[in-house]
Amino acid sequence: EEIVVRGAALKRDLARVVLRGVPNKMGVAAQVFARIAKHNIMVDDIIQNVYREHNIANIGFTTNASEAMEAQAVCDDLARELGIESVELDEKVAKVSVVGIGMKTHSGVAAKMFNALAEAKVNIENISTSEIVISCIVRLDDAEKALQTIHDVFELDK
Amino acid sequence: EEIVVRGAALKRDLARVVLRGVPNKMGVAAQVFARIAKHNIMVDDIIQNVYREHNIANIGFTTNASEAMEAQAVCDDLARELGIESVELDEKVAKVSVVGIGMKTHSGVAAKMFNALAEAKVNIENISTSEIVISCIVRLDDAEKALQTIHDVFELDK
Ligand SMILES: C[C@@H](O)[C@H](N)C(=O)O
Ligand SMILES: C[C@@H](O)[C@H](N)C(=O)O
Repeated sequence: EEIVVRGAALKRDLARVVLRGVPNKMGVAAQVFARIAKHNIMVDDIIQNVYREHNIANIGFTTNASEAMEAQAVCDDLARELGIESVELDEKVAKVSVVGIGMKTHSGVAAKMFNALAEAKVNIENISTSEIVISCIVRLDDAEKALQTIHDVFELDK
Repeated sequence: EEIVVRGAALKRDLARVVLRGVPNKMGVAAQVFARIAKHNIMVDDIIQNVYREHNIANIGFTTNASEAMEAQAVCDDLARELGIESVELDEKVAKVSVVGIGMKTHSGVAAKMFNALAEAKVNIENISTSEIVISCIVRLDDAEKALQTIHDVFELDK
């Protein structure tokens, strides 16, 4: 299957909120995002990993840096109401993405992207993928460097 | 912004591998997926959450259930070589997705999807999103129920 990387994208000035120790019970994620939607907080990406052994999950999401404080406040209330262990906020992150077609078997493209970031001395904090996009959350300070190295490695026009 | 949900999709017979306690050092994700690519293991989605306080990350990825044992073996080797705490394998999961356009502000659509799953008594194990897709990993046993409730709630044609 021909993998064609078409372009790269960068979203600067994002904040990441992580809800740690979320009870792994039906309906909890629905309550969290219904509340966030009620407050009209922009959600860029959502990443949840489950920890079945301890019956908890970690839910991370990105929002505009300008909405970080409000997002944290909403999540602090949710944490008290739903028994979520803690809420972490990181206000200085960015998302760099590779966009392509036929990326169903991600590992080849992913490995190339992750390697490009490693060579450029960029640490990868979060990863999320879909069939046509691979995204990495990095420090805001690394945003330009991250985009540049991806353009170089995948030989994309500016 | 008009949010238009266009359809739903289901991928059955997936397995999930989770690498826990991955050193949060540059180049580690590149090594993991370069090795997986070398073994030609199909990777459907990748989800990584970072735990900055402890300087570790958890990396989860889904693959075909038929490749589960090989994926686990490859990851067990990586765990020894890279100092990854543990490798968890879950062989009976499925991915249900909502596909739309203009989903940039996910929280409204996400809340509706998560609520539909909660009403149908489906537990959400993983979540990953991009601008046009929201995906949830659920137990394989819940796959049909999950797809049905999403069709109903978003009024999608079969
Ligand atoms: C955990 C892993 O993603 C690491 N932070 C890296 O950049 O490779
Ligand atoms: C953690 C949260 O996603 C929970 N498992 C739910 O289904 O809502």
